[in-house]
Amino acid sequence: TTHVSVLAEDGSAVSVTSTINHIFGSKVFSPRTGVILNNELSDFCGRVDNIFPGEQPPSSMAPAVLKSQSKTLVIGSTGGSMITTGIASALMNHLWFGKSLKEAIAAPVVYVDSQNAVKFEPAFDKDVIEDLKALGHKRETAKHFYNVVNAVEKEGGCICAVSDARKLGKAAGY
Amino acid sequence: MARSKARVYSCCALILLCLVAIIVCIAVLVRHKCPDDTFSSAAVAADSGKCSEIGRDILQSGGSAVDGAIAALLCTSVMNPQSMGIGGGSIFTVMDSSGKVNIINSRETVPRSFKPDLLKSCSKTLAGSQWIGVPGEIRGYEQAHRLYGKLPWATLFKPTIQLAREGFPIPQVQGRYLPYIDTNETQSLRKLFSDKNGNLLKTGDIVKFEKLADTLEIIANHGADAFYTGRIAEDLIRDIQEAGGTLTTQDLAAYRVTVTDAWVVPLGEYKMYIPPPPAGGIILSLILNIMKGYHLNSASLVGEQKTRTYHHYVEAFKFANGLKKHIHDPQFGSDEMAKKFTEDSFANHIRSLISSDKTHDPQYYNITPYLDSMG
Repeated sequence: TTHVSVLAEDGSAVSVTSTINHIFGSKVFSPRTGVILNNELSDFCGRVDNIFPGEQPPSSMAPAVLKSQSKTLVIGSTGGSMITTGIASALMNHLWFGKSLKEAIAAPVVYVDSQNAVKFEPAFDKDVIEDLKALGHKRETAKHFYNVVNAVEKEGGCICAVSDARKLGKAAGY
Repeated sequence: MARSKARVYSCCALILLCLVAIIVCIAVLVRHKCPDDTFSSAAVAADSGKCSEIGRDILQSGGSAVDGAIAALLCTSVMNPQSMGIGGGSIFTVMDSSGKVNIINSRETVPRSFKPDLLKSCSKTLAGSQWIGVPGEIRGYEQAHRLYGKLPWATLFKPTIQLAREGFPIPQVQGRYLPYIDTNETQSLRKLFSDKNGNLLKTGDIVKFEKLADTLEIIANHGADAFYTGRIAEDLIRDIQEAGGTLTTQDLAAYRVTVTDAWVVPLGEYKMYIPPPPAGGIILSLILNIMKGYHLNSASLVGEQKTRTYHHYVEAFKFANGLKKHIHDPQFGSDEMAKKFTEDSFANHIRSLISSDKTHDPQYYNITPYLDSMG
C-alpha cells in the first residue's frame, strides 16, 4: 500500500491511498503486460461468511482531508490493519498534543491487533509499556510495523509536507 | 514663473515615485517568508523523494492536484512495486478549490466467477491467483483526471515510462522485499527481478520494467480503455488464467468506478472528510471521537497522565476492533450501522464503557477475531 498527499496552488487537495494489498499482492505476475496482480480478496478473510461478484472487500484505507477556517491537512497511511493506528496517532500528536507534523508522524505507535494483543513500535516509552501491562493489557511483539503516514498541511500561506521516514520517504514542493 | 512650477511638479512626482518604490520594496521583503523546511505554493508527500518530485514537477507545469497525484502514483508503481500498481486499486479523497470534497473509489471487486470455497483457504496461503480482485486502478485515474485533470492524460505517464524503460538503481525499501519472491511459486515474478544469469537483484542494482513501460505507453496514448478492453486485457487475462485465476475479459470490461460525496466528521475546529465504507475512515473517526472526549493536550503525555491516555487509546481500539465486522461494501448491505460510528453520541457511549483503571476480557469488547492484514 502507498499513500500520496497533494496540495496545489489553487488550494485544491488530493489524499489517495492505493494498494495491491500484501507485499507483491498475489505474487502473480503477467509477463505479457508487466503487471503485478493484487490479492485484495484476502481482505474478506475473517470478516464475512459469503462474498458476491462485484463486491468490494472491506478496507482500513482512510485517505482524509481535514479543513478548518485557517488550515488544510491532507493525510493518509499505509499498512493494512495498521493504517488506522498510523493516522490516529499522527492526528492526536499533531492536533492535540501540540507536536509538529513531522514529530507527530515520527512518534512511535501502539497497535492493537485483532486478538486485542498490544504491540509497541520499538522506540515506544518503556515506562508506559510497563504501566499498561500492569493494567492487564496483553503485550506481544510485532515482527514488522507497516504504518507509513504521508501528509501535507497548509497554514498561514506556508505548506509543510512530510513523508514518513519509516519508508525512507521525502516530500517535495515549491 | 511657469518654469519654476514645472520644476515643483517634477520634484513632487519624483518623491512620489520614490515613496512607491520604497513601499514595494518593503512589501516584497516583508512578504510572508515561509520557514526553510516549508513551501509557499504547493507540495507532494509520496513514499519516495523521486515520486514526490515527479508529482511536484507536474504541479509546477500547471497540473492540478489530481494530475500531480496520478503522476506520483504511477511513479510509485515502479519505485515501490511491492506496495501498489496498476494491478491493484485505490481510493481518492479530492477537495476542489471551492472546498467541495468527493470520493473516487476504484478498489478491486470480486470477479464473476471465483473459487467457491475461497474463504476456507484463508488459513492457508494468501498468495496465488485465487485472491486476485478485478483491478480498478487505471479506471480510478481516468475518472479522477476526467473530473479534475488539467494537463493531457499522456503527460502524467511520461516520467514513469522513462524511469521504467531506462531503469534505475533499486531503492532500499524495494530491495528489502525482493527476498519475499525468491520462491518456486513466484518464478515468473522472480524473473522480473533477476539479472541475465538468473541471480536475484538487490538494492542498488539497475532494474528495468520494459514490458510495463510498453503497457503504460499504450494506456497513455489510447486511454484507460486500452487496459480494460482489447489486447492488453486479453494478454492480462491469459496470464492470470495460466496462473490458475478465474478473472475474465468480461470482468475487466464491466469494471466501474464509483464517485460519491465524502462523509464529513466534525473534529474540533476541523471538518474531517473521509471515504465511506468499505473504506476504514469510520473506524478512524470513532477512535478520534472517543479520544477527543478526554480533552487531550500536551499535558496528557506527562507522567501518570501519559499511561492513562494510552490506556484509553488502547481500550478505544479494542472496541473499534469489535465493530469492524460492520464495515462492508454498501452496495451489498446497509451502511446505517457504519454511519452511527461517526456520531459523537456513539463515541460517548463507548467511552462510558471504558474503565480508567483496568482492561477486560475479549467478550467485553464484543469482538469478532479476524486476520490482520498488512497490505
